[in-house]
Amino acid sequence: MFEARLVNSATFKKILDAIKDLLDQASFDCSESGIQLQAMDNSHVSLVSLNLKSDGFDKYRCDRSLTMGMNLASLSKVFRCSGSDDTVTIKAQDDADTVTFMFESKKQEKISDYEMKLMNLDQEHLGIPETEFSCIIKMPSAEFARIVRDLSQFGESIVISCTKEGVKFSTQGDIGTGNVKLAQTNNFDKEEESVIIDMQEPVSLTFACQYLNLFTKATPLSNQVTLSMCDNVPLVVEYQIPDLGHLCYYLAPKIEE
Amino acid sequence: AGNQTSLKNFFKPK
Repeated sequence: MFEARLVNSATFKKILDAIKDLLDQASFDCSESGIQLQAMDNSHVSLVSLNLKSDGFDKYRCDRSLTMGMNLASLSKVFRCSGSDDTVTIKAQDDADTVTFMFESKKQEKISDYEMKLMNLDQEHLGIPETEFSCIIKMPSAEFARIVRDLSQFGESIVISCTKEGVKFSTQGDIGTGNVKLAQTNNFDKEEESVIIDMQEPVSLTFACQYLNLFTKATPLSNQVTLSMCDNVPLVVEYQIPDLGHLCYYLAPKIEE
Repeated sequence: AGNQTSLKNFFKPK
């Protein structure tokens, strides 16, 4: 028997919004420790890694580990039926081929449930090597989304260059070039608004705008985003989900032609 | 600008 209850169903909806444009379908691996999802997009350029810890849920029970393969467009339809203040309870029997989502309104005057068919997905888990990153940049998530959106108008790629002075985002296209430089802030009172750079060595890498834009769909989940970079290694874009876990995206770099 | 690499060049199946 698997049962997970989240008072704030809106959080799950935000997680879904953050992954459904990258992935058509994905397996949710449920165990005693929580729910995990790891999946690559169809082009094998990016990878989504979601980790929700069991004690972040208001109720969590998982007697036997189970993998629930879901079509994310279908799952989105289910969550479109939930109210923003609803509580969600996710339930599945051991070896079941369906999962049930129950939504309860705050005062419990409305209760709805949706049963969805599960899928058998050929899932391939990738080993992600431990990396000592050259640069770790922590910045407001809304600022990152804004920069990616702005620069995407001009080119297909963004070069992210990090030195100890700051981080520079650059693009070039047919109409010209664009650069955004962010300096490290000294505003330690407001951590949420800070740009903090932890640099061992300067690094400069090129990434596809298309994917960076899809990653920023996670912006509503967290005020801050962390970008971890190292030469010749995929970029890690990490959003902490307060009290529940984290959502990480990995993006393979572009290399010189 | 640049050629897109595959994630499979970096991460191997478990």
